[in-house]
Amino acid sequence: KSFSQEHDEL
Amino acid sequence: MNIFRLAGDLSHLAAIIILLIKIWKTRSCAGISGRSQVLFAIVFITRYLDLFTNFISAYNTAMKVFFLGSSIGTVYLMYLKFKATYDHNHDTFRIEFLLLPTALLSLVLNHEFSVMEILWTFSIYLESVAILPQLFMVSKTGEAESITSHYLFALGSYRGLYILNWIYRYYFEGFYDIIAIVAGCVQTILYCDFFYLYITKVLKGKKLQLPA
Repeated sequence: KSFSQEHDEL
Repeated sequence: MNIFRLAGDLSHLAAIIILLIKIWKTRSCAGISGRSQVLFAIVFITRYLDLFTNFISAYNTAMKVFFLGSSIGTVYLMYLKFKATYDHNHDTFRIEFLLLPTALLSLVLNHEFSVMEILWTFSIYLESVAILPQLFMVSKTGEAESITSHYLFALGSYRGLYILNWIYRYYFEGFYDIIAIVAGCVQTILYCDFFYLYITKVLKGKKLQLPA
């Protein structure tokens, strides 16, 4: 998983 | 996206708008901790660097841009435009006591030892304690204007709603992020004392005053 998939929250 | 996450984001958005309206309408940032606002600006800058590397959704991008712009704008209003109204005598919390431990912790406890991941982790840890200078200021002066307490209530509710979102995501998506969850719980716990005063005083039309 990429960074943005892991951290999709604000 | 679930209802708790959306409610959390909207609560966060409301908090920021309430603060900006307060400062703009009263032409004053009295009672607001500039140190907390600087910490929030650092939180957003270090967390949203992925704006330049990844695209998640228009919603996600718009919110990130708004949070970045408004936090930097708030710092500008406090330290430049309405500098004369900034209550710096009561804003004395030493932010290095928050910045250094959270920076160290993010280097030790992270998902992956990379620049982006460490900065993201640092922003999560720092956000959890960034409100302390503001709470310290309220406890030092012993009171807060109603508008300031509405701001704090909306800001505190946001992470509380995210906890419900994480419970939902754990059950229905099998997703969890232990760093965000632990930091988010710490963040919400820090507001508990304030929530109690807000519900027992401010909602009954009284000013938020700490017992002597």
